[in-house]
This record gives sequence, C-alpha cells and structure tokens, in this order.
Amino acid sequence: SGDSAPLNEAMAVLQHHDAVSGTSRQHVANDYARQLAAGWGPCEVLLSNSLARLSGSKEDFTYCRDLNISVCPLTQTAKSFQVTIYNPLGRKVDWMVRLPVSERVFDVRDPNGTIVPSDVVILPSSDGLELLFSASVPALGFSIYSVTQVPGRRPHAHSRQPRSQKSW
Amino acid sequence: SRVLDIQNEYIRARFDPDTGFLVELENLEQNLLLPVRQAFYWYNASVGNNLSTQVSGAYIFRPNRQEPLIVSHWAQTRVVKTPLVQEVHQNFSAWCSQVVRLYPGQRHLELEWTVGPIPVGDGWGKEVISRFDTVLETKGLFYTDSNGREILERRRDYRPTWKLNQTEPVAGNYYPVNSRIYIRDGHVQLTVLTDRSQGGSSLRDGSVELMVHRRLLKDDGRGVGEPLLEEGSGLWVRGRHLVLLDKAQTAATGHRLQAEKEVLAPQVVLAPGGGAPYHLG
Repeated sequence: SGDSAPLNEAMAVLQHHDAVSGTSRQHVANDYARQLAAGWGPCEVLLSNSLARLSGSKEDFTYCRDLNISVCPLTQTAKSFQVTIYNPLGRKVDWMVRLPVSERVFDVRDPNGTIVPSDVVILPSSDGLELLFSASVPALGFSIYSVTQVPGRRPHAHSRQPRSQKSW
Repeated sequence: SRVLDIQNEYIRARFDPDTGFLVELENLEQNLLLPVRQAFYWYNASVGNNLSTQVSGAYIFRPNRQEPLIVSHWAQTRVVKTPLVQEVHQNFSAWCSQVVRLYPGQRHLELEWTVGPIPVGDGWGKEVISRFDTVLETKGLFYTDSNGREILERRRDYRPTWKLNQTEPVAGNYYPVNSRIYIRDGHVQLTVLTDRSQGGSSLRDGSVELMVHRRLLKDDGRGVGEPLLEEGSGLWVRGRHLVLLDKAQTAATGHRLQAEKEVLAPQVVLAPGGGAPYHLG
C-alpha cells in the first residue's frame, strides 16, 4: 500500500528556509535530501495504485527521477513502453515529451492508436539520444502514449548541422 | 553560417555568429523586435574590506566590486533543427553551458542552463548570474514577485517606507524572485520566468539578472558556522529560464498562463506495458 504522509511531512519540514537557501550546515542539508527521498518512495506506490485504478490496468510503473540529466533505464533499454502523462492543470495542455533512448527509430501512438510525429535528436554534449513527441493531455487528467522501437527502418536521428528537415 | 537563429511561428531568436551569444529576440505575432544580449557572469565574493568586515556567505550576498566578470567572451555553439525542436547549444566554459530552445507553438524562449561545479581553486568565492541586457528605458524600475505574493514594483536604490542610504549597490538592489522578474518601458515588456526561487535585480536600465549558483569559501558569521561550500568538487545545477517578449499592456496574460504551466507541469510515469487488467473488486 502507498502512503503520501511521509512526503507530506518531509515537505512540511522543508518549509524552513534552510532547506532551500543554503543557510544550513552540510550534514543538515544532506538530511533534508534524505527525508525528501524517503518520502517520495511510498508516494510513488500511491500514484501507481491510483493510475492502475483510473486506467484499469495494473502496470509496473516506473518513475524516472533523472530525466533532467537524460537518464532513464526503462526507456533506454525497453523495445516498447508506455508513457502516462498526468496534467494537474485545470485546462488542456500540449506538452513536448523528451525521453532518453538508445535507438533511433520509434513509432509513437496516441491514446487512440494513431501514430503521432516524433523525432530522435542527438544531444551534442553527450552524444546521447532523446525521443521527442508532443502529447496532448486533458484538464486534470492523463493520456497514455505507446512507444515502440521500429527495427530495420532507416535511422531518422537528426544530426547537429543547422539544416532544415521535412516534417513527417 | 553567418545566420545563426532559431524560429517558430511566434518567436525568433538570433545569435551572434562570432560570439555565439543571444543578441536579438523577436515576437513575430506582435511585430516586436528587441536587441537582447544574454550572457553568464560571476561576482567575486567579498572577504571583507575597509568599510566592513562582512564577507559573502550563506546568508549574505556581498560582491567585492560592482561589476561582475564574464564567464567567457564567446560560446562554442552547436545547432539542432528538427520539425519538433530547434536548439542552440552554447558552451561557455567547462562549468557553464546552456541550451536555448524553441518548440513549435511555443510563445516563449526556453533557456536551460547548466552551471557547476564552480571552480574555486583560485581562492575566489563565486556567485554566478545570467544577465539579459536590452535597450529598454526602464527608469530604474523593475518588477518581481515576492515570497509567493503579488508582483511588486522595485526601484533601484530606493525603499518605499524610509530614506535609503545605499551602501551596497549590488546586493542592496537584489530581491527575491519566486517565479518571475520583468522590465518594461511602457510599450514593451521582457519577462523572465524561473523554475525555482532565485535572487534577481536590474542594476542598470534595460538589464535583468538572476543568480543561478554560488560557491563561497568563507563563513559569513551569521550562524551557519561553515562556508557555502559543498564537499568534493561541488554541485552541478541545471535549471530553466523562460523568456517572453510582449506588449506591456498584454504581457500579463502570457506570463501568468505560462507560469501556471510551469508550476503545475505535467508528470511523466512510465511502464513496460502488458499489465494485467485491474478491477477494484
């Protein structure tokens, strides 16, 4: 069973300015980080349970905490995976999803099964690859996109040269 | 190429092909063109002087001189252009880089900066800023949101409730920026949205700066008992600034809606797929 109380409590402790401004000793700053990380674990379980009930499918949900540095073991190794995007805003949003990958050609399908335009770009700083596609998510709701590697198709990864490309 | 720019249907950002710096921003929808030079600088932290023994530390921002030093006079650039994204990657130094990004349909320019680990082997504490310089005649005024409350007008070297004797021309004009800072000249407004609370200011007319990272070697004597100096080589910090150029009269619509999208950003959850049907029973 999941639990959001530990994260609630950690967030309450982190209201102190020491937690964000650098005005604490290093070992105290480390403890703030520890509390936050410990609180997130059971909250992930709670989110997974909620999504399973709402979507009607019990999945092995994964939360990639290192997406900001383009690291996600699932998307970088799996041949196919699902991307659930939850929109906490009270209006529909279109949002560009960026996921680190290791292959160059993917089919991305929206919740209706229609293929949506996608790109794989090379990150100049690391030569890593990132998959991009635009997701449309309803107000206070979620959309599930399916991503599948396409074997054998000509690589479509974009190089670093400043040249224009035809759209899909 | 002599033309270094990225563009979607709403925004065009032009870069100097020689320095690699952002030099011009254009709102194509409203036909607004503003020269904007953006670069990274660092303030050398004070270790105390004849006027005061106060050093720059965790609580206290006190540079040892008014002018910051530029991180680099040019950036190594690389451009990525695809139908779904256009990016200019700027590498200023071994510890400072940035991606300037435009997605289709986006009405703002996204600057994703990566700073650190700040080198301090030279014995100087450093407080790193991103600064936007424009020609806007702002008459000493700029605007910040304070501690999550309403946006407040800030006036350089001035306090609304007492006669200020300004003794710290830089730090004395820094204010909290919780989600946005902007300048305007009555016609055009340049807004910078932040993804976290930062310190910010406008130390010259037409200029906006935000502090993105700091690493200091002295304790400021305000109770922490240790300098703001992480163990090991120091921290890497990555964050985003969203820049909007608008008419002053209509700018609030743009920055308020975009700030909502930032605060309540979509959350991504992944799954390998093929899960079993789930029934509440």
